[in-house]
Order: sequence, then C-alpha cells, then structure tokens
Amino acid sequence: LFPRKLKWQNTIVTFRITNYTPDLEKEDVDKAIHNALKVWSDVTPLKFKRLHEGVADIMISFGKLEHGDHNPFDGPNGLLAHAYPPGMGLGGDTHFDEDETWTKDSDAYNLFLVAAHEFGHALGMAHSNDPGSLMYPVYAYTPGFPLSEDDIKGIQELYGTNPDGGKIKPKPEAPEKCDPELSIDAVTELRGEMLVFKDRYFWRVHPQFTEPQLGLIQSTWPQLPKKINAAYENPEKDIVIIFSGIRMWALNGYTLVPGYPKYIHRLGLPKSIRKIDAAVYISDTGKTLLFTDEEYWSYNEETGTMDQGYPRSIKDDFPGMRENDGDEVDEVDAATYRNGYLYLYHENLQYEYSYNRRKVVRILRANDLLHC
Amino acid sequence: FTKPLPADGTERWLLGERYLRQYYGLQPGLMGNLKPSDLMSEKIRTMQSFFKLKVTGKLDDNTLDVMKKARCGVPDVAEYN
Repeated sequence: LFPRKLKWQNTIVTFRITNYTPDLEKEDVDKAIHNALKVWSDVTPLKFKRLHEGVADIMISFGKLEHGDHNPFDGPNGLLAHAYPPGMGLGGDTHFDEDETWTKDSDAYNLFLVAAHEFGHALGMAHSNDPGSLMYPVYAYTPGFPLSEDDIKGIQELYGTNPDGGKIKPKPEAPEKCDPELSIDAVTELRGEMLVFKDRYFWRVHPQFTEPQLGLIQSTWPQLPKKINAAYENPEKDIVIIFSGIRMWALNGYTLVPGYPKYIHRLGLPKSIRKIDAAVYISDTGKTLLFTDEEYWSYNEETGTMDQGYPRSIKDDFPGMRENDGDEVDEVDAATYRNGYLYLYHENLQYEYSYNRRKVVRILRANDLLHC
Repeated sequence: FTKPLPADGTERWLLGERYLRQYYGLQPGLMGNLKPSDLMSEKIRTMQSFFKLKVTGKLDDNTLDVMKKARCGVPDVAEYN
C-alpha cells in the first residue's frame, strides 16, 4: 500500500474516459476499462460509476511524452502507463502512453492487464515484488483472472471484502524457493543455465549468479501452458524440449521452434501414456530417458526411435531411492544429468544416482538446486 | 528475453540513472564521472533487493536486464509526490 494507506473514503468511485487510443475500437477500450475496474469491485465493496462529463475521481486518458502532469512518458516500450494514488485533483487519475501499441490479446501490450494494474494504484495499491502479482511493476501477459492472493490481501486491507462477491480463484503466490518442503515440476539445462519449473513460475539459475531469478513461464513464453510436466536439453541439437500433458514444445534458446507443439506419441510412446513426469538427456550415451509413472523409456536421439526392451521399472533400475519414512520411491518428478551422475527428484528430495556404482549415493533437498 | 543490453558503459549508466531517478527517487546529477556515487549504489541495492536479484550495488547484466523490461511508471519505493 502507499504510505499513510491512501484510499477513497466512499465506496462509490467515479471514472471518466476522456479520450481513446487509435489502436483499438472504442468499444474494446470501454470493455477493457470496464473489466479492469470489475477485477477490483469483484473482491471489495467498491462500486464504479461512469461519468461522461465533468471531473471524475479517476480521469482516464491516453497521451504521449509530456502529457500535462510533468511526469512525461518515454516513447515506445519502457514506461507503459502510470496512475496517481487516491486524492483530490490528479489523485486517482490514470494515464496510458499512446506511444505503445494497445491490444486485447497476448500481444504486447494488453490494455486490460495494464489498466487493471494502474487502477490498483488509483485505489491505493503500491507495487508488489511477487512476480505472480498483478501489482508487480514489470509487464507480464497472463490469461485469466489477474489478481493473486497478495493483491487481494492488499486491497481488502483498504476496503474490506465484497459482501456478495462470488467465489473468485486468485492466482497462487510465488513459491518460496527455500521452503524445505519445496518440490519441483521440471528442470533442464539451457545453454549453461539451469531452468527450474514450479507451477506458473520458473527460476533461472545462472552459474555466475548466486541468486536464482524468478519469472513467470507465460511472460517469457506466452505460447507455453501455465504449468509444465518435464523438460530436457539436447545440447547437440541446441534445443530444449518442454512437455505438458500429451504435447511437447521445442525451444531454441528462448524462442519457440516453429512446427510445435507436437504429440509426445511421435517419440514412439504408446497412446496410453498421457503425460511425461520427467525427462533427461544422457550425454555419454546420446539417449534421453523419459519417466512415466513407475516406469521409464529410453529414446535414441540419433535414430529418433525408442530403444528395445522398454519400458523398465524405475525402482529396479535406480535402487536406493527412499523417502524420509523409508518407503521406496517408484516415481520421479524431474531429472538432470551431470558428470556421470543422474539426479532424480521426488517431492522435496533429490537422489544422486551414480552410474559407475549403479546405486543412489547421496540424498539432498530438492532446492539445493536453488542454492538453499 | 529483451533487446540486447547496451554494450558501452555510458549508455548503461544513463539507462541505470534514468531508471533509478524514475522509480527509486535518485536525485539527478549524481553521476560524477560515470562512477557510482555511494547514493547511486545504495539505490541500485534497493532496486536489486526489490526484484530479488543478487545485491551487488553495481549495474550488472541481470540488473540492467530487469531495467529494460516494459513496466508501470509508478515508483517502486519512493512515495509518489
């Protein structure tokens, strides 16, 4: 929240759209503004009343560079919009940079999302440093209801809850990387970096930096699904394959390879397989191991075919994986390979399997990967 | 992720200084001879801890990478005057 918890004193807040962007139809702008305000009225007692003349609490306009408030915009990209905290005069006013391209889809920049963020400020919200929050300062396109629990907590501290608000489903807050119970969905190398996926987020672990960088999967790759099951890098081909459900995508660096997504059954998996839990490329053999439920497959990257004699049992071939309570582990969430060791992740643990000694030789916490 | 980072030092500094003035209340004209004044390093550290980056007080690539991303114009910490 802003210092002194600035807020509107009554629950009916007026707004007026004083001009329009040529990038969108007028009714598309009206709809984006309406839906952006509705995001906040859904979770509070606030009601928004539209004025077509005179001065409203929230005066909405599009302008370029210096646009009348001595707080100039900066041309395309960079600074997209700003809004002022609740108060008289300029208070609550919301300005959009006309030098941007305003859209109603995932192309930059989606007017509804930026407006919902700016109206957060106009109602008294400051920035959040949770990358999954709407009030995070950096633009990130995400479909669906944009508020996270962090956003809702903030606005309801100012205005209370919506007495007759329907059940909305906020976005979960960002995972805490050093939570000892943290489990991961997938992990892969990417040109010397490590990408660790969890829910809608991923951490970029760079060998030179101690601090992994947290981001939203869909703000980096809008075409990927919100959550992924497995990923691996084939450095020989300089591609990363991402699995989600029965589909797979190929990344070349950070760009998606055209022609994807494809079905995982193209690899030679039977149709009964509906998702891949973990995947890892073994550089010493040129084979990719694909883990599905209690079994795993071996895919020959060179011939593009599944090896004979698979699937095989995970428990039988990778002995020594035991949970804290001693139960044998027979499924895997994620996998990586480094210097003759296979790292198999299950729940909050990772098992270091030695190919030479043919057994698990160490058990670590999964988030050891994130320098915890 | 974003457009290639500026190669030469001057452009990096100008980008960093503009960003810190806009969002972290850095007073203008504290550049000196392209050496980070203590105050500027302190503002860089504030920004790095807000974005959960490695806190170095320097305009390293990761920090500049975030500074180049499209964002909201409201300051992250200083009260909006």
